[in-house]
Amino acid sequence: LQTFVGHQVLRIKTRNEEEVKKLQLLESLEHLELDFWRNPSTPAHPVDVRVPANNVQAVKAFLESYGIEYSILIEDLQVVLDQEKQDMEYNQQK
Amino acid sequence: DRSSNSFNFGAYHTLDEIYAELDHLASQYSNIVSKLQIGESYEKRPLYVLKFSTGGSNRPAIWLDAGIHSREWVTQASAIWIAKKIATDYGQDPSITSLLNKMDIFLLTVSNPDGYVFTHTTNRMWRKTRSKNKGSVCFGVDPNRNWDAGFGGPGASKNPCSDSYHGPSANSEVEVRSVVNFIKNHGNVRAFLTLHSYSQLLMYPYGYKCTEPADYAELDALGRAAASSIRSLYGTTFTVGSICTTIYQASGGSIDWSYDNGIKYSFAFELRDTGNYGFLLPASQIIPTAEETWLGLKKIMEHVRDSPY
Repeated sequence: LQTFVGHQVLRIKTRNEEEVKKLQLLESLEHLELDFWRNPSTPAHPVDVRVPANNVQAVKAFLESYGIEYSILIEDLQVVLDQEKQDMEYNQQK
Repeated sequence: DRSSNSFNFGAYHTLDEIYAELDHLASQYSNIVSKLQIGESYEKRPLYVLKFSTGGSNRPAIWLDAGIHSREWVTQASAIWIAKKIATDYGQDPSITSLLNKMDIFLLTVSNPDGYVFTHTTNRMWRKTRSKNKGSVCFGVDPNRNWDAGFGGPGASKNPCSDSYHGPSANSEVEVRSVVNFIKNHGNVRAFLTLHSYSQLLMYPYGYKCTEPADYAELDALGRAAASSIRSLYGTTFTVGSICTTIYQASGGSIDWSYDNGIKYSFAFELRDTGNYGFLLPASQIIPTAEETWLGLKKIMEHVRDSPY
């Protein structure tokens, strides 16, 4: 089973079309293996993206270099997955 | 044991467990529920639809599906709760009783079974089908970019490794083709409702273009009424609008196909949450999610029942 240790989910808030375009550029960078849960579209819509552990710093650096605001929605995805697995095992036993 | 009633609707289940419960529902409520197979997935898993019907032939029908994006687990879980709800409300709730006396409901609880199994066994974050892509090391197609509605246009990727890969051609995915064939052969589907998660949205066409559908005013008003019903239970707020204005331009989506094929009442739901759990909504929220979703669906279904076209 694939693990997601250290994967973070970031919420990115854009202020203008230019920032949206920057995120669309980020979206096209395949080597970062980003999983966009909510894709960049217009400044009104926040973007949620899962970032693999080894690319977290690169993505944050990209955002910070352009002054794009972001927050961490999920600190470590594997922790949430482990909780889900635990819940399923508990429910199975029940 | 088909007579037992031990299925826990407040938990996530494997495909086998869900399929066993479909059998159980069809057996327990055989007066109105039957199970149909409309095709099989790429990896040869059956695609089962529950048919809710009080009789008659080729009655007007409502189509409801869940789980086309496999990782959106709360949708498959909500769908099975909704199946039970429809079955138990018939004969008890006057609204559902009158609906089923006039129309049939078809419910596809797991639209993408291969992907769903893959989320349980290999990669919890898997979204696509599991078909092989010729000439690529990457698997799968986004089945909600594979419908024949602006296929290959904006908001879909031509890269097989992308999570929004549209596939080699419209309907290339057998999971999509099976639904298309079923609905076309039926010929009398009046509403097409699809469940996704997350981000709490209720959307109508279009996604492949940013123009209003001909029935914009009615769909918008109905969507708002449904969102209001959803909010009435636990205060969950849904944003209502077209796919293009609410999220982003996305081509090859199912409700665009259904609308362009004459199914006026075409809606996509994005269920709870607002991002804190992503596709990992805690199991304790399955039943509340299903309950509130049911109120929204019911509002739309009642309108469909009362507004023949």
